Amino acid sequence: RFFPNSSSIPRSLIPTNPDGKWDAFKNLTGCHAGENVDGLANLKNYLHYFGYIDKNNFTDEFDDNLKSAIKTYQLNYNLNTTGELDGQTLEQIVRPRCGVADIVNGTSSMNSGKKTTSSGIHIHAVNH
Amino acid sequence: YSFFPGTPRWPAGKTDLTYAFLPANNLPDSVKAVFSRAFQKWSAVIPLTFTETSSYVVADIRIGFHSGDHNDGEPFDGVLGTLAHAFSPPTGILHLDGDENWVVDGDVAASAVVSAVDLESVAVHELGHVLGLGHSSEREAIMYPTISTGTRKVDLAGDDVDGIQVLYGSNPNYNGSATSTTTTTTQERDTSGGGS
Repeated sequence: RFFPNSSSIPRSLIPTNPDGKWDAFKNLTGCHAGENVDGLANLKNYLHYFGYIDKNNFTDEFDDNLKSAIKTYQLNYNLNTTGELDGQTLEQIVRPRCGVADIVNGTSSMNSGKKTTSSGIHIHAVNH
Repeated sequence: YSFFPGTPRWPAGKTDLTYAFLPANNLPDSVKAVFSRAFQKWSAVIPLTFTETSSYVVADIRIGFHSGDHNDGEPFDGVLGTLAHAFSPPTGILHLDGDENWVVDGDVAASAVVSAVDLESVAVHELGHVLGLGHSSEREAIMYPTISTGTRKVDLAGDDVDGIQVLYGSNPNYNGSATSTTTTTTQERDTSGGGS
């Protein structure tokens, strides 16, 4: 499907949900640890696919593994590391993206893989 | 910038890489030209050259558009979602999702169509993987993992240049001016509050 410009894309090929297949994740906004919410298992699959969470029997429970994975994701994308599914995090998650994992074989040199200070605090650089 | 585990790169003696397109795709010249421009972004900053060849089987870098499951263990998912993927060097494989609405001529920002994806932006990113770069946490970098629809980002940022030059050194003709240009429309659902 190649088009010289975006206005030449036929209406029939334009999806009704603007964020595509991950649009449903937006329903998880506000979820936090301890909750059990429909759709969290799918989110765990997403995070597994991109290297943030180990393969497991994914359930809809917001467990510690999911919280840790979300924190790592937030760190990599320079978001507030709350471990919660806030709107900003989900807006980032549903964006179209490259299929290459952010964390390969458990290691990453994105923000979450950077060296820490002697106090164990991540050095967080903000690009201006 | 980041690298794949083990920091794989193309062998030091192999500086002239060839690339080819999957013959079954029958790509028009306009699409091939997009990749030519994308290769030039990288060759401008490192001492590697990229030349198209008609022999897909023996090319160092093989580019193909595929839909759904295409037998590499990484099935595509239709419109939006995952757009493309590539493998670390020296594998030389670059796959793009054939179901996307790829905009070829660079005016992706001119329309309100939310599913339009700028092909050159994605091509430059994936070639970064082909050369050995992983993802970057810097939003301005080409190697940032996500791209909003209606966005065109084709120029290497300083972070991209720094990373790729760690792997291959600098092109002697590189003048050190990496600029990052991103063009967006209102379709970029940016949560920064700054609008587009």
